[in-house]
Amino acid sequence: MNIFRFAGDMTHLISILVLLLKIYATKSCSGISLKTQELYALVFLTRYLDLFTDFISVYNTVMKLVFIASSLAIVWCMRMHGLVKRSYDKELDTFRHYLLVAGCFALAVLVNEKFTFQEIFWAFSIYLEAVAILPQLVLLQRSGNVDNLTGQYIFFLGAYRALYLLNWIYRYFTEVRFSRWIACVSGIVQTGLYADFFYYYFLSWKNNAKLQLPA
Amino acid sequence: AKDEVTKDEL
Repeated sequence: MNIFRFAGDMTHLISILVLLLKIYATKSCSGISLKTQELYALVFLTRYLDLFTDFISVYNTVMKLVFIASSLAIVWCMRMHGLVKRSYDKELDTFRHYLLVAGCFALAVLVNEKFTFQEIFWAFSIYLEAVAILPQLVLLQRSGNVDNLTGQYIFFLGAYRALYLLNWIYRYFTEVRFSRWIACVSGIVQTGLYADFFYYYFLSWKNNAKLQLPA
Repeated sequence: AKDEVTKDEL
């Protein structure tokens, strides 16, 4: 375990908790894509199938449970919580995310590290995580609403990606047999999509800031 | 035992 990876896991967890607390505190999820949050929950559920078969460390097991629980908590909040679900932009969050699920699964069946049930679902979760931000990106472009996408959420999401890239570079130079090319290539695509998302976030934030200037 | 590096990253 190197510092980049640990910090990456922490910032990833914080980004999820910041979003969950923001939704729960303001009892509003306007501007948040439920489809992206559902894809994230699916990413964790399909990536941690080895939760009960392979024990790597207490840290690994605890973090997997926390990621699954917190991502499901956000989906539950947006689907079930009376007040929150009323503020959901149902008519704007229309990205056909099942196409992303189908595409990533097809790719995972073709490109994986080993043609086994667990490895195919692991590759699927890696590909899905890379594109999961798309419904949120489209929603942000349509609504321009950043009320619930706090700057902290964006910052921690970006930090998570940057730290994981540093982690892979670090492991490439320090470990003899480090080959995670599926995760690395997919991670670079994901970081590119996040950069695009941040760009639209900045535009919306700047635009909103202008709107709120005293007339 | 699985000799390859297990998926130790989250």
